[in-house]
Amino acid sequence: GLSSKLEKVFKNLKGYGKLSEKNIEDSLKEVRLSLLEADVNYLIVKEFIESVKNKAVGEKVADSLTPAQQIIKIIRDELVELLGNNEPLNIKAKPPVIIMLIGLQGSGKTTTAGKLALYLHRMKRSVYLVPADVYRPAAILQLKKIGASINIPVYETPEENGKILQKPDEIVNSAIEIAEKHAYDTIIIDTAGRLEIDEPLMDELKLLKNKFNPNEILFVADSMLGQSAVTVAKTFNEALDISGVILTKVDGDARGGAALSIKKTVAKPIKFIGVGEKLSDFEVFYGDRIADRILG
Amino acid sequence: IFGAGKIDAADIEKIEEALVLSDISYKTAEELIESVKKRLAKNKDLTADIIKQALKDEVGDKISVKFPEIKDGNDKNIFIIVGVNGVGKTTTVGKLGKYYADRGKKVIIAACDTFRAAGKEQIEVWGQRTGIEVVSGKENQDPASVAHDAVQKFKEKDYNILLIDTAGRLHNKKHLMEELAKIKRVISKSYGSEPDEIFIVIDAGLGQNSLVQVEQFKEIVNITGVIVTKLDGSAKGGIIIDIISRMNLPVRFIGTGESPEDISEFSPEIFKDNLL
Ligand SMILES: Nc1nc2c(ncn2[C@@H]2O[C@H](COP(=O)(O)OP(=O)(O)OP(=O)(O)O)[C@@H](O)[C@H]2O)c(=O)[nH]1
Ligand SMILES: Nc1nc2c(ncn2[C@@H]2O[C@H](COP(=O)(O)OP(=O)(O)OP(=O)(O)O)[C@@H](O)[C@H]2O)c(=O)[nH]1
Ligand SMILES: [Mg+2]
Ligand SMILES: [Mg+2]
Repeated sequence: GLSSKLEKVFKNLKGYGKLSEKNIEDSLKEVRLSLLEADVNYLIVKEFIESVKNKAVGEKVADSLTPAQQIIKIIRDELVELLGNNEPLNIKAKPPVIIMLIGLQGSGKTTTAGKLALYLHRMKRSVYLVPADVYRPAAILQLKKIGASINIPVYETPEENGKILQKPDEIVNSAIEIAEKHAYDTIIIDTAGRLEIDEPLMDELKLLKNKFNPNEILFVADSMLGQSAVTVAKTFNEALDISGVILTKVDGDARGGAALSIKKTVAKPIKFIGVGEKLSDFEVFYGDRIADRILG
Repeated sequence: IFGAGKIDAADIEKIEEALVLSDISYKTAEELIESVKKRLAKNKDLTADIIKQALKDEVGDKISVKFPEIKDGNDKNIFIIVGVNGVGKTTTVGKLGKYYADRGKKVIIAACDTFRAAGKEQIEVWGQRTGIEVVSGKENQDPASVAHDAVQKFKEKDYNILLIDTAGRLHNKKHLMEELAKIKRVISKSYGSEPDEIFIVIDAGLGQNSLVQVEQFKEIVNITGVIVTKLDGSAKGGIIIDIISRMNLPVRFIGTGESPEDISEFSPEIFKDNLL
């Protein structure tokens, strides 16, 4: 991994003392390569390396560490600081609290809606799932089956002969009325996957935000995303001012550099990670675990 | 971007940035840059256009590998569609059904994702909308047994193409990869020979892990081709260069949207022109 590569860079270093600019330059080449392989965005890697270089030059190597270990510590500390830790969900508002899940196609929103519902249910909240994806075949059925598997009520979107009879804003409107009537305190809205460059669909999300003022707008992102994670996250955030991020499929073996790219771009907390297909495969986000993965 | 005359370090960095940002692996980006430098070593006046064309030519060299024709021309052909979660397998199976039906083939689809919520209903709706027959089992039925039933029906009737949709699975989940190997064995046994094509679906928006996916799936079920989806998004699909040149696999189709007609045969020409 990176540690052994850096140990090689420093193996000809005579004694310890301070980290020279030359030692640092050589080691940062390896770090840069490692971060690019981990899918951290090219431009974000550039900024990161600059900031690590500034922190490292002239630093005295701690007695208990080798120069390589010292560099790794600086990098790791920087990564952990950038990734931050989770922040609590904004669920202190007057009920029903509204949480809306958004993101690209296939990122895991519908599954995550179920996971979040189970998580909040275990916190003794009364959750109502709302299927607002009117495009994907069997999307509503998917959320219905998920709700049934964990005994969470799901809004009955009216359908007739395979045709959905409400638009997303009408669905949410009706669902909120029912939630208020039944005293459900938390509504989770599952929306259709969409490209951030699809203007009509982005307008649909803006409409939902303006009409219903969700307490949380969570961007659900596949942790395996590549270089375009920056532009995707930036666009969703600029359109909707997201309140947080959920990274999915972290149980895979991708290094997950997209986490850093997204966090640095939107400066919003990563709140949870999805770690499997079961609805219980859901954890609160801790930056240090992901930092170690990204470093490889 | 590029100053007149030689390519300097700043230009190299700009080229490297453009290549890496398109999800080309760092290693391949460096190879492309070295080849372009060699190619343009004798050029006296370098302009941005000359460099760009040299890059396109080098990319073209890497992706214009000659592969055998896709195996869809026999009287009977079986395709299995595999890949990690959410990349677009089910949607692609739906699109391929229409693609081949439009070309006069009699198509049947096997709904072998018996695991995920509404996995089989999703492809059933596609079948209804495109007029393609779908064989599906019961909820949580062993996917291999659904596959077996589908192959039996495929052999008995005059279908030309059997498309098998499978559940998404991460390649690092050993038991799920074993399940896939079993599905393939059962199909081969019922069919009397190996499936004609096993396509892995790759999401153009994902990064370098796609190469690991291709590698790992290939090890377990002998991938014969690749389908890259979501190229209508902002990702450039540079990973295609790595898949073709490093994995030595053909990209057969690309997905460019969520409607039945949003599938087309991969064209190296169109791809390299859109890349830079
Ligand atoms: N291994 C793993 N799979 C996941 C995780 N989260 C979701 N999935 C799977 O990813 C696939 C896509 O999940 P969906 O919930 O349908 O994704 P989506 O964002 O709602 O998709 P669209 O509505 O089409 O945009 C499914 O196979 C899920 O089971 C995760 O954390 N780990
Ligand atoms: N924009 C766009 N979306 C696509 C494309 N292909 C598939 N999708 C969308 O991606 C999402 C996931 O597609 P699925 O077909 O369910 O993916 P899958 O691989 O079968 O997912 P699992 O079975 O859960 O692993 C859906 O919302 C599709 O409409 C494409 O080429 N472009
Ligand atoms: Mg969904
Ligand atoms: Mg599927």
